[in-house]
Amino acid sequence: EDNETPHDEL
Amino acid sequence: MNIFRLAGDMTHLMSVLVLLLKIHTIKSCAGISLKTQELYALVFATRYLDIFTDFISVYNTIMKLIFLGSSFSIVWYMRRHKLVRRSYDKEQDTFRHFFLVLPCLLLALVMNEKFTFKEVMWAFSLYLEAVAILPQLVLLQRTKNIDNLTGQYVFLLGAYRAFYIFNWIYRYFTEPHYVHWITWISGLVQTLLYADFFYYYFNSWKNNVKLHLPA
Repeated sequence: EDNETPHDEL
Repeated sequence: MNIFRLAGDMTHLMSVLVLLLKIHTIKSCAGISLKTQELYALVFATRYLDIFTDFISVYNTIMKLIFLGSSFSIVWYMRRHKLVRRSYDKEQDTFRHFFLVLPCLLLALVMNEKFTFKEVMWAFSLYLEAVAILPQLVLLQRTKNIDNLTGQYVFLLGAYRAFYIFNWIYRYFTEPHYVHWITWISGLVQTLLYADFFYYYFNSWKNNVKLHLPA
């Protein structure tokens, strides 16, 4: 699973 | 989600609704910079690339769709709608926004959290959003009488990022590994660009006079 934390802000 | 971020998102939403209200009801875009609107459409298009791949929350997805839909429809209105486009001030709205896009793209290629397409696009969208208001601020300086809706639109657009700054401070102190320098610096620069507008906007409100920016 890609270790990128998805950006949770708009 | 914290109260600052919610306030920021709602203020941002209101700015978009005020603009859509102005354009849709009175069929006028006088005083609005098409360049800024096109930059914002590009900001959302490059920032929300992950809308269908990374699901964060229903709220997040709905808001992304609203911002994408509204920014592109505003550009469409100003370019295509026969009534609205007539009120567009083409001669005054001359900021070469290409000179904003290129430096932001180059900077994003150098300064990003990870050298992947998505992350470079994400950094690009943050840098571009920071400067996207410039054509609009230049246009406001040129157009003498700024109508209330336009003034409110720019004010709300600046206020939303100011709320986000409080959100970043809050998250920094409450979430151990929450560090996003790129977001913080571009958000700060973006808010500072509105500083003089806020100053004149507040004064016009305090003295109850028409908003007028010095040439």
